[in-house]
Amino acid sequence: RVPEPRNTDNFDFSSYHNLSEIYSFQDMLVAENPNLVSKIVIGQSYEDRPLNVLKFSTGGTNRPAIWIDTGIHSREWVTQASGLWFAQKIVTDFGRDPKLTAVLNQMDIFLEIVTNPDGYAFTHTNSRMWRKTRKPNPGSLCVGVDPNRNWKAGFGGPGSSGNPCSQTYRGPRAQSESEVNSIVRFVNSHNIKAFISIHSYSQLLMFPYGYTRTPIKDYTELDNLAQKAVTDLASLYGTSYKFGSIINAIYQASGGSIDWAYNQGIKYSYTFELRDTGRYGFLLPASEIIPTAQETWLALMTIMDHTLKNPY
Amino acid sequence: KETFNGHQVLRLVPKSDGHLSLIKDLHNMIEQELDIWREVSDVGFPVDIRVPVHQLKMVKRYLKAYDIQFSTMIKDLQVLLDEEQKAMESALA
Repeated sequence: RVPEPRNTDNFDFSSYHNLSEIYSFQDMLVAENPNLVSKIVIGQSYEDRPLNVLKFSTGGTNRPAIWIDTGIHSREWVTQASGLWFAQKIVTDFGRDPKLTAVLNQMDIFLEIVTNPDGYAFTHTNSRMWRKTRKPNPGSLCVGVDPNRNWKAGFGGPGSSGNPCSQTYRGPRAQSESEVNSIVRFVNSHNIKAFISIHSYSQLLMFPYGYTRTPIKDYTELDNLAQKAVTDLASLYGTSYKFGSIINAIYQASGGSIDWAYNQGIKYSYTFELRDTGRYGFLLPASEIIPTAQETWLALMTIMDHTLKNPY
Repeated sequence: KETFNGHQVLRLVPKSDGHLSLIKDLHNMIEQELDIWREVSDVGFPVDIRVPVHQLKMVKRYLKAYDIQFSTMIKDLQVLLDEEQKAMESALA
């Protein structure tokens, strides 16, 4: 049996980790940085795993906040791996990087690294290609709901499926999945000003809407900010991203998280699709985790900095 | 543990609206067998599909019959998965 790292300095960010290693990392990070990081359990998954959110805060109550989630689709391993790197980056850069420090001096950051823990555990034990949750569907042999079609934003519309065997099965009703509903309750009870949901792959940065062609009222601002974010992202390794509304950038998708967030009044709602563009797909080699996280961080900082400087 | 020996990931490039419909038709025909990695969006935008080994011949024949351009993005998925597993184990060690 290989001993687990006893502190986050020994944690290997350049390899993929199973769920228990991720949970241990979160606990270590909290223990090492009690004045900055805390862990909030916002709910339980269908299989009773905790839905952990790391809160990065320098104090205050009900501060404006930034929400970041990674890994709502369990097989997109580079997203959970990037989430771990972001968490460490926040604690190491706070007090050193002026932009991040300014954000944390006025705002909180909430980071949910494993948004779909049942699915993630299943990818390690049974099927690496599993995408959905693990809740059984009554009357069907097929298991799970696509947690990014389960939000109350055009729920049930085109770009989602009513077939429990489909990879994009929307579930029986909006927010039926505890993994989704826990975020809904949490976000609605906090002062969230930016909502960023991270997926892989295909190198895109998108904003609402996915369920309708109607442009959002903040289209120009979000489009300009997306352009700046992808430019900053590309400045590190030249990775090329496309950007735009979900429906224009990829396809119609109903019941998605950022459409819901935007309709709740969270203006800066974005979703990423991280590397790659068609060599490895969901099987991005571990050697690309850190470069992916590093470049994504630049774009995240651009969005967070803009959110700080443009209160609403 | 589910294995994916011989599964290929094909990259399709639709060149017309007709191709888009044909790819959707293919997916509808064998929805539970095909795993769409990158969904159908627009003409010129790639679509990535994981095809199980027992459906490969049929799918490739279908694509050729309708002149839908495709390439093999991943030749054998299990090979990549084995490499990934080995990398994780050696990182732990």
